[in-house]
Amino acid sequence: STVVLVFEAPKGKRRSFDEGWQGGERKGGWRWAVEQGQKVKVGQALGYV
Amino acid sequence: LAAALKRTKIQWYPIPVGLGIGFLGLLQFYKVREREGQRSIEGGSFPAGDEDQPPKRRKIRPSGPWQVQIMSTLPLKAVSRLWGWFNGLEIPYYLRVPGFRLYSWIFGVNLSEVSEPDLHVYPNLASFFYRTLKPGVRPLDPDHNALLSPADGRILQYGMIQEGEVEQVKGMTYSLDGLLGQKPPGESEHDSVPGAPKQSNSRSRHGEEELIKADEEFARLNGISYTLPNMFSGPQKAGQPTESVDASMEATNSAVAEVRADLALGDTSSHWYAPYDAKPHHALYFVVVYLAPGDYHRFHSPCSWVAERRRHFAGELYSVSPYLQRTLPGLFTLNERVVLLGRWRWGFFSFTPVGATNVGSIVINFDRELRTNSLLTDTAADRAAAEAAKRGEPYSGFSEATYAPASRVLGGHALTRGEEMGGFQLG
Repeated sequence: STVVLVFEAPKGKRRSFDEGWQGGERKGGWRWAVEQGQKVKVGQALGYV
Repeated sequence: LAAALKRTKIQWYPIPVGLGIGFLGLLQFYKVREREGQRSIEGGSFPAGDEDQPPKRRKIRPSGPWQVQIMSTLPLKAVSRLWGWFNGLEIPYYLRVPGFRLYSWIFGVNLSEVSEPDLHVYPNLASFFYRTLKPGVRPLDPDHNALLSPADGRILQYGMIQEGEVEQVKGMTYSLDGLLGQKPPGESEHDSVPGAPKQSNSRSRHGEEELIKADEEFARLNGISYTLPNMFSGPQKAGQPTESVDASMEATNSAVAEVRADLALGDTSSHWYAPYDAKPHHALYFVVVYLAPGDYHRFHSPCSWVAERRRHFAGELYSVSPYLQRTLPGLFTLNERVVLLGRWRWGFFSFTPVGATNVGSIVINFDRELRTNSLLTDTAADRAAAEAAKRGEPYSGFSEATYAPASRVLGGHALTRGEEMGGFQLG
């Protein structure tokens, strides 16, 4: 069995070079907290906004 | 036999050229005919001269290796129902504990987490499979900006949705429309309530500003630190634990509705609902969580959100093992699944439990009408799928239901983060 989540989340704003832009890194947006193949438990964070 | 083989004279003759050409021509004829037939099924043109004839329908079998081809010939739903019936048989009392312990050893079940310490309580494997856990063994991430894992399992795939395409595993993609069904109309069901004003985009934006004002007004009246986005992450009163406040979310939202009514705002909740289209500076993301046979098979709400509508796709019940996900393209769009569409604080949100051969029954706690993989109580989707199967056609439709709005603000069934939503049952 499988659960598929599809959701909308902010991409965040791209950091400027002066702010320490690191190749596509965005601030304030969605970021994943898991890796592919990782085992997870109910209540564990998949990502943060 | 040996003597006959030894003494028989073998004489070789050349095959006539005409026979060879005829054979190749026949082969080519069948290939072209098959290709044209396939095109007519997919909605393309009919073979020349057959314009007046209805297209010849054939059952489309999924492409893939021989294991997939064999699997596609099996009556998987019947197998799943038989499996469910078998696992519903009562196990003799003295065999229960060794049986469940063996199962746990094979599939890695942590028995110390099971709510019932006495395994004799479970009369069969189906009830053990749908077990509950001890309170507190699955603590929720304290950060309210986190999206929580809905189930125990393994992350198979995650990422951003590009141009409406969801990547299954390693480059295999399928469309969002295929997975969730076509995009619902721009306004949700509760907008059609008599007397409720219809919203245009500009009206919606205007409504959002008004809603924020109402929100602030509500906060001022009640002394609650409560902002619009927090409505979906659970309002927090200063000095009170989050859990107790979450429990009163329904009452709080009713209060918000009252404030909105006082300010004569009408229903402006639809402006959040922009399915499949992310707002500017937003994007659509997806994550696939695979539950192994030994995992806890109930699923929980990953965040505070509102489920507005349910779509039941009565498809097939292929296994959803990582191997088959790699080898069977569009597996999630073939299998039976329940799509819950709604919204959370950042916009569109959908939750889709996908069934499999061993766990064909999907239970949604707040949806008593839903019947999946049921022979006795076939749903409209099941019947439509069965009729399509009789005609040899693939069934891509679904039956849809909308959840009655709990309040004019929410417009659907509200779910708090970590709340148990349902689960997968054997067969």
